Amino acid sequence: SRVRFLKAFEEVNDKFQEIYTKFFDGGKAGLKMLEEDNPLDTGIDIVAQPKGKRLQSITLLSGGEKALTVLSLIFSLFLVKPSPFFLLDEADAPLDDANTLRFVKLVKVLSEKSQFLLMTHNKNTMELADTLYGITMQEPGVSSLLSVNLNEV
Amino acid sequence: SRVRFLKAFEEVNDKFQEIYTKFFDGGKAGLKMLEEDNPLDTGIDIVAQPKGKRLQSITLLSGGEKALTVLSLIFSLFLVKPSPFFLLDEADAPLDDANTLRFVKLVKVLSEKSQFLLMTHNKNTMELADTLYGITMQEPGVSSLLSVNLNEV
Amino acid sequence: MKIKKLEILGFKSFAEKTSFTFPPGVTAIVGPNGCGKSNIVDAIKWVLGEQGAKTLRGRAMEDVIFNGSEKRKPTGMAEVTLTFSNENGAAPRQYSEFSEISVRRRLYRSGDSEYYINNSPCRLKDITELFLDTGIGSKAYSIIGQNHINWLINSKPEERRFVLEEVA
Amino acid sequence: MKIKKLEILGFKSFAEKTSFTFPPGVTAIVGPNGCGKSNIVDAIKWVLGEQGAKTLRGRAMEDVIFNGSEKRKPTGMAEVTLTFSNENGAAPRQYSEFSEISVRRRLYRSGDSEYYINNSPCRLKDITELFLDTGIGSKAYSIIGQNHINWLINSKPEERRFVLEEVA
Ligand SMILES: Nc1ncnc2c1ncn2[C@@H]1O[C@H](COP(=O)(O)OP(=O)(O)OP(=O)(O)O)[C@@H](O)[C@H]1O
Ligand SMILES: Nc1ncnc2c1ncn2[C@@H]1O[C@H](COP(=O)(O)OP(=O)(O)OP(=O)(O)O)[C@@H](O)[C@H]1O
Ligand SMILES: [Mg+2]
Ligand SMILES: [Mg+2]
Repeated sequence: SRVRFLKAFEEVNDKFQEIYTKFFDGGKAGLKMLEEDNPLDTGIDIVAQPKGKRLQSITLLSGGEKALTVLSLIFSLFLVKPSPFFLLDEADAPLDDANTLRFVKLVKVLSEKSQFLLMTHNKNTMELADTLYGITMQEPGVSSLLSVNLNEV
Repeated sequence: SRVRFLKAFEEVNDKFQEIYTKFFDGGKAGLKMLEEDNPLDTGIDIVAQPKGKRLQSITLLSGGEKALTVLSLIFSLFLVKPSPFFLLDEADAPLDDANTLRFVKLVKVLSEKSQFLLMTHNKNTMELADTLYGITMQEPGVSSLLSVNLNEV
Repeated sequence: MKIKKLEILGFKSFAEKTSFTFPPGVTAIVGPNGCGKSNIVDAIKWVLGEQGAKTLRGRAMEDVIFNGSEKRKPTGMAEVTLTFSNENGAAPRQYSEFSEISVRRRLYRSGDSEYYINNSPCRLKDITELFLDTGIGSKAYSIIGQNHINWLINSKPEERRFVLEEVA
Repeated sequence: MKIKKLEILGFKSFAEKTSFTFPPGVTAIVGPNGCGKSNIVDAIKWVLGEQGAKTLRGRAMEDVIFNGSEKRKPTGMAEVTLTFSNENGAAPRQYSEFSEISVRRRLYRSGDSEYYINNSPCRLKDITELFLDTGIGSKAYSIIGQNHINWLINSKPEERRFVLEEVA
């Protein structure tokens, strides 16, 4: 199990760097074991350095930079061990237009191997979707599904 | 000081109800003292009931409903004791288009008595602003002010 | 295992039975503030075994049962059913001959709760075992709730091991 | 007291001196992710006396000093100056004849920090007293940081008294 953990750590770390540089057009990202000699108990640090910036604590990153860092990490976990579906509730809310487009492009690629359910208010994200479900409260206080045909949007 | 607290409580409570029904086109909102007989130490509960829904704990409200409830309360504090400026960092992020427009309309009205600084990615909010400041990192890692003339947007 | 269908009845704001099928690719779920989008996320977490009322934004688990509206009385039960297709036989041995697997969870106002796999009663433990090693679960890395995107950054280093162990 | 001007130098990503004037009405501050918008909010909270490094997203207060970039070395000092107009004489008595009041805060890498009111050195206590009862302050109800909109809902009932006492 120690060997399996180290293998997973290496693979996720590699993918994390790969996806992160795709999102930020450069920069560096990685995972760090706090106690390298104790892989079965060690805590994990996340390191992220956007392009052109000095390396600093991830707590100093902006709202959008944090969201993209987490999305890069989640997608790298997926590439190592695919999950049958993703459920992301307004994950695009902190992103500016350019980063929303990068996010949706990557989702589109990954959606060939997994189903994506995205709750969103963002028009760029809606345009990308294969299917659109509208939720409404035509009767106040009671939710129902409005089947929306994509051509109508 | 007990009298002053009770007076402020009453005034904020009235304004909160007024502004909340403006935002939600109805519904009820208010403040509750947990210990009415001990105004100087009591905790304060926030009660909010969107139009057409049963009264429930505020924790069950949606992301956008919570944001509008807080904005109603903050603006009602302002009407009782004006603050010279408001600084709202992406407070419009959880709002849908309809609620964003209600939010910006109210901000426009209040901005006659106070300055508003709004960080935003939302085009509806940008259109409302009297002045637009662009922040850029033309030199990577270094922020600078891009003076933007509103007509250029 | 791919998600095929979600059926919600009496769970939070879904008073009437509502069914969703999930076509492949990307499905966007849209609607005004407060219409019930995040309640769908809560329904999926709940049927997969979520035990914390606070994680579902409630104070007690009973808060997930439809609590009434202007015109309707509260209902007595919440029920969510999630159906997966099992074409590639990824499910554990005892379920391998089923082409579809459905899990159901019910909660009554009385506090009684029931779990089902393919319509036969089971325990929560059976549901957790069913999804072991499939990447499906209420705490899976692939479910990110509203305003929760930064949890991996705000969490302690020890808590982050959990996601790596999941993929190991 | 109305805000007239904000000057930032060496604070977070603002390596060069940057000045903002605040016209009346609504000013929208826009720009791509990570460009420095929230750092402006932090600069205003900091000059008004914020003492918690964590509230400014750092681990130690030194994290607010410009830490370098691809082409620049870290600087040795962070400085923020906020200037108010005092036309209606709302400021406390000893400042009532000034038509403008400016507060400045500096932090050096050595850990030394300095406060100024109208260019003369003072203590943090003087700045807090200056703003007493004006509605201005790093914890004022009118400053809402990013992702912080729900703090009033998520806080405990006792913590909410604070905002009511501010207006009482
Ligand atoms: N048990 C319940 N019975 C009836 N209604 C409920 C129940 N629990 C929650 N609700 C209602 O559901 C609504 C919240 O829905 P939800 O959080 O899914 O909205 P949303 O579509 O995600 O909105 P947003 O875009 O603002 O995030 C609230 O108005 C709340 O009152
Ligand atoms: N001391 C410092 N020195 C240099 N750069 C810093 C310092 N502290 C923070 N930064 C940088 O400032 C950037 C964050 O800026 P900020 O949070 O203001 O962005 P933002 O414009 O609000 O973006 P978003 O739209 O994503 O919220 C980070 O990339 C961070 O590395
Ligand atoms: Mg929601
Ligand atoms: Mg920001």
